[in-house]
Amino acid sequence: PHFMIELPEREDSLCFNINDTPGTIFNLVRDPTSGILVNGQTIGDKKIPPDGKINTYFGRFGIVHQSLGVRLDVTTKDILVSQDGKRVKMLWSDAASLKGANMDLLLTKDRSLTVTLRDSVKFVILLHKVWEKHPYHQNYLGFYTLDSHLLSPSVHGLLGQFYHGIEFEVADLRPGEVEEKPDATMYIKGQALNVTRGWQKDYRWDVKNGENVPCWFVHSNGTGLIDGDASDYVVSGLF
Amino acid sequence: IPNAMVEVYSVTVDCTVASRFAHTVMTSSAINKANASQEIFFEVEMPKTAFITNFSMEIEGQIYVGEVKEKEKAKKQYEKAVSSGQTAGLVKVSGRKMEKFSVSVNIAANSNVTFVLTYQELLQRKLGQYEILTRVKPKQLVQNFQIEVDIYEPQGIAFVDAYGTFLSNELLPLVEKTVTDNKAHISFSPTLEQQRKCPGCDGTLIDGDFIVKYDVNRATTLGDIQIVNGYFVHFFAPPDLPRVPKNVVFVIDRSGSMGGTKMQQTREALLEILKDLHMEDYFALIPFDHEITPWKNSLMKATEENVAEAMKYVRRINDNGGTNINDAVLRAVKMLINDRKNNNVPERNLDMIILLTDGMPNSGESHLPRIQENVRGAIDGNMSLFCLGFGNDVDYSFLDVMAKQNKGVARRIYEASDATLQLQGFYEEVSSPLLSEVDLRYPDNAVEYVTTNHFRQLFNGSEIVVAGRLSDNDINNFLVEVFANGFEEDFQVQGQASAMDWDVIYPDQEYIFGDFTERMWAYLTIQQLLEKSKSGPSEEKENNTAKALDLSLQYSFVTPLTSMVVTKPETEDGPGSPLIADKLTEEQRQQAEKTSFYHRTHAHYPPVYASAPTYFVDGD
Repeated sequence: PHFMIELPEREDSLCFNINDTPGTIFNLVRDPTSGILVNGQTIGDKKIPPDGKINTYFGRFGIVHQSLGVRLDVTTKDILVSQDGKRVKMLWSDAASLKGANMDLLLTKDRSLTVTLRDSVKFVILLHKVWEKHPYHQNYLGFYTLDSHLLSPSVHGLLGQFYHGIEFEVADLRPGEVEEKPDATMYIKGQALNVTRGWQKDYRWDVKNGENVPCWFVHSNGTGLIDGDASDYVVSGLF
Repeated sequence: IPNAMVEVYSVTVDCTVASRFAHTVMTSSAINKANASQEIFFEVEMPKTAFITNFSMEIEGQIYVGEVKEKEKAKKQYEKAVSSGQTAGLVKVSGRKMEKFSVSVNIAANSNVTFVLTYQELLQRKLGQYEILTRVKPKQLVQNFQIEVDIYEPQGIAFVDAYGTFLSNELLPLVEKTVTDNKAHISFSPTLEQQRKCPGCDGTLIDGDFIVKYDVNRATTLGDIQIVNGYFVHFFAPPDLPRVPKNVVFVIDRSGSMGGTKMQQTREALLEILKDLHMEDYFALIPFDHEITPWKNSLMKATEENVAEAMKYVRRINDNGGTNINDAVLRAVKMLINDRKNNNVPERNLDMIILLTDGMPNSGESHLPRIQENVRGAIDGNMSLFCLGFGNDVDYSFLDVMAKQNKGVARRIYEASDATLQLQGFYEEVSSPLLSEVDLRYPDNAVEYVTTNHFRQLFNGSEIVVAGRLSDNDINNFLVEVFANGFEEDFQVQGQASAMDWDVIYPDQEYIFGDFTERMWAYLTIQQLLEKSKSGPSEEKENNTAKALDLSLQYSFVTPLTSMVVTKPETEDGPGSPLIADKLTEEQRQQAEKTSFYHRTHAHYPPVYASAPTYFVDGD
């Protein structure tokens, strides 16, 4: 999966990929103060494509808000919502709008699930529907944080660590391997990283084709940009 | 830039066309009325088919001139500039037809600056006319605003139209047009008051395109051959030729990515195109996704019944699945070959395949060079392949090379509300071949360095242009022959080319813009070398690139191989940093559009999210 940190004030974005074996569960957001936890489990292709490249995607998200007593289990097939002991199951083929005291849900048929948790976070999960008979690919999910400003300063995780901004400078622009993708040096967290100007897709507005977002790509699973390395974010269970 | 402390007091556009070769000079003068120095911007747009030839800035009597350099060398200066925190790069994409050139300089208090940009282009005849497009956006009322266009066409001018997208009923009469037999003059020069949007307000009405369209007389079948200053140019577009009927196979991408508007527009365009088929034409439809499902197994005559049936079929084409371009095109080739073998189609009909696709092949053969190789091998020079690349995600260079390898051309179709019209327009351009295998011959002992003189087709409303150098300055005439395949019979014509004396044709015109025939030859040669450098064996590619670079430098053209380096004046902070004007390639344009599309669409988001940062994770 590709991770994107958009920084509109700087009119710039940072991006990186994290790949691991299918089935790995990564922690994306953890805020001990508000009791928010977002974990995602990866899936692979149906079988290895002829080019031998193993692609991974997020196929399941587990979201918990302990203080509000909310738990969401979102897979490419269905959405399970538990709140205060009550359980509701929705299918992606449904269209639904639920407004509660602590949580609002808006399910757009076969497309997106928008979740607003009171006084904490708002996010969207996108369903990427792949042609059913595709020999290799299968449906997968995307996770977009829309509003995170109410989360505490201690929020962390692969995405969460960036919720309060990040300082960096880019210099020494030079030709890269590909003509349209120059390399540069990024000074970040006291280190100098080799980064490449590239594009990643934002699928919120066009779930089929996506829109290219120019970004500084950090190589090697985001090493140097993220705290620690990708394996530090692997967790044993979805909840 | 609207700024009360900067007064733009003069904006002039001066365009001179001599035998289709247009030379445009855009001049803008401004004064910094502030008490302190400030940045003044010069931003103009020019057609993407034009090459910049000159740029200068005059600041307080000192002139700073741009210098055309090899791109790689210029790049080194550019990198230095970037690493020292300066910005560079003056040319950017602007819409489908234009490129934007922008530069800014720091001007001292109460000082003047004059910017002058010059570019040249060979006007292309499309659908029976040439078009001179000038974009004007002065952003404020200008004391001296003037557009002047002079056209010199020795063949004689058939018609001239001039209009502007910004011209109201009040401004329209201000466009002055004088046309004599072989000369036309168009001018537009509104006063300060006439430019004003409303009485008493500062806004200007002048914002948009000023367009001049014209055509020349075509008296002879041989065309018009002009010899000037040791170079010749041959314009070939014979009048009154019957069109050649065609066998056309439409190969239509209906993969999942074509879903929605693109599929709808494709259906609409196909319905119109089918209506335009002539009774003598034969046609086939091969929609494809990961599966290839031809409408019929062979080409059908374009009878009223067959067209009606095809239209019914087209209305039912829906998007689904992957993209198998390789097998779809090969199927079309096979169909044309079989139908020829079985005498299902008339012998003299011209064979063509029109491929419409919006994306990368991801089913069947997906390695692009192998697809090109397969298609070239199958077609083997026996038919033309025209490629339409729909939208931003298509690999245009792949289609462009594949079309050129197979006697065709490629065209980008931009995703917009007028995509249906773009598709129809392209079809209109290529659907009426008048001649095929056009061979223009000149005596070897009289001319040299001749540009491409063999053309696969001549389409109705277009024109073939060949230029070359006379091997001896004393040659004043030589024999010209044209051979081609026409409808029912071969086309053959010959005649004598004679040197022209421009002083006699235009006695009052002392000087047009110098050696335009030679520059036209250089422009054409560079364009053709650049095309050739995209395909073929690598040694040939390198050779063609080197030749194109040499000519670009020799004639001071900013092409994709060269850059213009402009050195800014020194400032209090130190020496001026270089600025670079480049020529963009079609691929760079496409990439830029993708990026600007992203920013444009963001403008429509709800404000709370437009400025809020977004953190996300999704599939690659």
